[in-house]
Amino acid sequence: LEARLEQANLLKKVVDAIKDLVQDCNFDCNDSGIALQAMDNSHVALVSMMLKAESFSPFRCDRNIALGINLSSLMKVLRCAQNEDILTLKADDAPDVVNLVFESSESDRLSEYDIKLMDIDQEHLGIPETEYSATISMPAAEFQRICRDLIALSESVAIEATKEGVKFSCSGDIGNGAVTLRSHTNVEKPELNVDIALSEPVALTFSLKYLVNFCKASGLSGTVKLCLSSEVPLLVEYTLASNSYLRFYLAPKIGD
Amino acid sequence: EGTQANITQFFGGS
Repeated sequence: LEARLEQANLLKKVVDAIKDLVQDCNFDCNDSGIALQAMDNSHVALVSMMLKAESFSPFRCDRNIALGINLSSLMKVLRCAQNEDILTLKADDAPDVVNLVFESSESDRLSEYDIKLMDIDQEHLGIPETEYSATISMPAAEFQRICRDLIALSESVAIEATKEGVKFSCSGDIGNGAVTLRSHTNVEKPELNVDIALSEPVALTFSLKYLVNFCKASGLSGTVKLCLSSEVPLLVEYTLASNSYLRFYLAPKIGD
Repeated sequence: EGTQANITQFFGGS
């Protein structure tokens, strides 16, 4: 494997966003790119990352390899990179280590680190293609704010999408709270658009602590996409350049 | 508030 990223910052932000949710992960490398899939310890949330080969320049992976990496170790090393550094990941065919090289585009500094790999026996889940009842695109910062505000009141949020809009509501010991967003197009600031595509109304309840955790990815993309269907996990997607993505799935709370 | 479901109830092994 040899994969060169123009900005180390991308990998730094991705790992920073998921490191509190999942600890030891396989980075599955093949000629289409670098993928990661991992559940949190409680098996309530699933992280699915895909960094497509096109996100790297150049990208070369001659043989499929799984790099088992502890994310807190990876984060320690990534913190040694300047955000603007060029990052090259390298690994042999049957690697014991992954090699990270940081190059400054402005100076002649070149830093090199190896991280020891681990054998991780990780269950790989098949995620079915789903036609979601509701797909909501909204500013990532807005979603983060709603989750942070509501967790002050309650552990859970009900997300209800209807043709009127999408309503995030919660109730807790001190009282209730709700935020409703309607479809909204801002010609001058399209990054503030809220788009709700609905095939049928849907209402589901989710644990807010996971959603707040997912929102650590807000710095990766201006927009977040929420996809909901009855009785299936919520998909929270941050789209990255070159069709790469960071997706989180969250199992709903069911009952009553 | 309902019971927290598990991801593996929805996504099978592959």
